[in-house]
Amino acid sequence: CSKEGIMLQGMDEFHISLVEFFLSKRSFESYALCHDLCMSLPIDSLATVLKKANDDDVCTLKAGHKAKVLTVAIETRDQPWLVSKHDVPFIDLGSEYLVISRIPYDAKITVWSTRFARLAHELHQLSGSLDIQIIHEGARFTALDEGSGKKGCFIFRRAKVVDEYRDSEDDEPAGAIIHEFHRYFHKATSLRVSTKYLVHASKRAPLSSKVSVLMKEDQPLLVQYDFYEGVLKFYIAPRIAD
Amino acid sequence: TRSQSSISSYFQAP
Repeated sequence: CSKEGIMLQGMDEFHISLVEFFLSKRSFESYALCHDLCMSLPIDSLATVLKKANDDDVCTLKAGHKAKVLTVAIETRDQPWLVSKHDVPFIDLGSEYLVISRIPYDAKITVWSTRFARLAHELHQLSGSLDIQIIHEGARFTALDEGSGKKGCFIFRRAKVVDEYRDSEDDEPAGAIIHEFHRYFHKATSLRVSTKYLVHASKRAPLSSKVSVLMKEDQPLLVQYDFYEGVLKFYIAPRIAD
Repeated sequence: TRSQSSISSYFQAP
């Protein structure tokens, strides 16, 4: 927790992907902090507690100086006398916290997140890994089923119109890439990643209508959702040549 | 052939 907001970081058990989630202080009804605070929490326990709250409930998260637990108070909005309190004890993660250095990416595309989710799902049916290539003209996601020889490919061409936003939920321009593509393209880049982790990242589509894919040769793939209250980033380690 | 790299190898521990 810092004066800007709350930053969460987590890693999967196989250490293939790292998730970073930033929630700005503006997404909270009130946000008070005396000093920066770093907590290691079991995400399952935190999720279990937060799921006890209904959509309209008020959740208050509290941790004191040298605290060993995060206290979550859940209050019913129209019945403020009705409060339940839950403690989530801290755990020791040791050195599992990582510093993510900001690197200049070679290419960035932004596509509709629902389309991205469909792409990840479809290619995962074919193969455990896929190749992502971004060239000047667009981007290509390819998966090959080595058993049957079937190959699946999704191509995104650079949008001709700068703001090819959809007018309604149903009016989705096929394969359109939003204009940020121009600004972030420096050189043709390709990466191979596990489809399983791409599917995982793509499931966060409800957060934002758009998702960005950023790449740099031999660096983790970055799948990023920007939204008003913050940003969600998935870093996925590539499969590299032996 | 390709092998899966570990995400920890790209980022540093503080």
